[in-house]
Amino acid sequence: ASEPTVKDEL
Amino acid sequence: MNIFRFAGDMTHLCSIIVLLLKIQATKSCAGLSLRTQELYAIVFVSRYLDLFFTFISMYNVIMKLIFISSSFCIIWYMRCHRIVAQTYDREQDTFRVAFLVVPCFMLSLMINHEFSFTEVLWTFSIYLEAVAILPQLVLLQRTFNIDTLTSNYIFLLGAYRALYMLNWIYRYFTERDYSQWIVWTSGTLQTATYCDFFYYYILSWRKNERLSLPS
Repeated sequence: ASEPTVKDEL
Repeated sequence: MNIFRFAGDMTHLCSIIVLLLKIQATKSCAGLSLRTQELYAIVFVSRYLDLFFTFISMYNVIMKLIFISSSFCIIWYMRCHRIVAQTYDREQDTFRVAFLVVPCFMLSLMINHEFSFTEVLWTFSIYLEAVAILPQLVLLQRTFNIDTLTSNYIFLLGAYRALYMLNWIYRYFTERDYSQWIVWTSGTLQTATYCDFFYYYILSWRKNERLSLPS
């Protein structure tokens, strides 16, 4: 749950 | 943005354009699952809620708006268009979408990066996208009705998933701290579902071929 979420993908 | 990611987005866009062109040119949505299209609309709306909260780039904003509006456009054609709506295989397209939506939502409540409204909805959209094609797969198995444009649509969707996987591999090796296990796991499952889809497509295509042989 600590991993950064990458939201730049569609 | 790397070439795989951009090519993936473009094939995704092309798949939607092909679908809309097919509907407009043939005035028919025969062989298409409305339930799959509605699941995609849910996927896009729940994932792109961040349009209101975070700005990534103009490219992202425009693409998100295109995906949301085009999915609703397809649904409008299949449900409301005077001629197109009559060609919808209502009796065959009976997949219970609750069996997909409810488990995906439960899973997103349990496995997520952060227990917040937008994060849970985003995770839900990732899970749901992985299985959204299933009603279409079932419809295809039932009707064996697949034309060239529908097969192009499926091919482009599969290509989009494959290119996204290449994009993840590329980013993993070129970017520091790039890791997204939820997206990778669901994405791999989703791409595997398309392999299944292709298998059934070839099967039905062969069947049609044999059936059309002159006796």
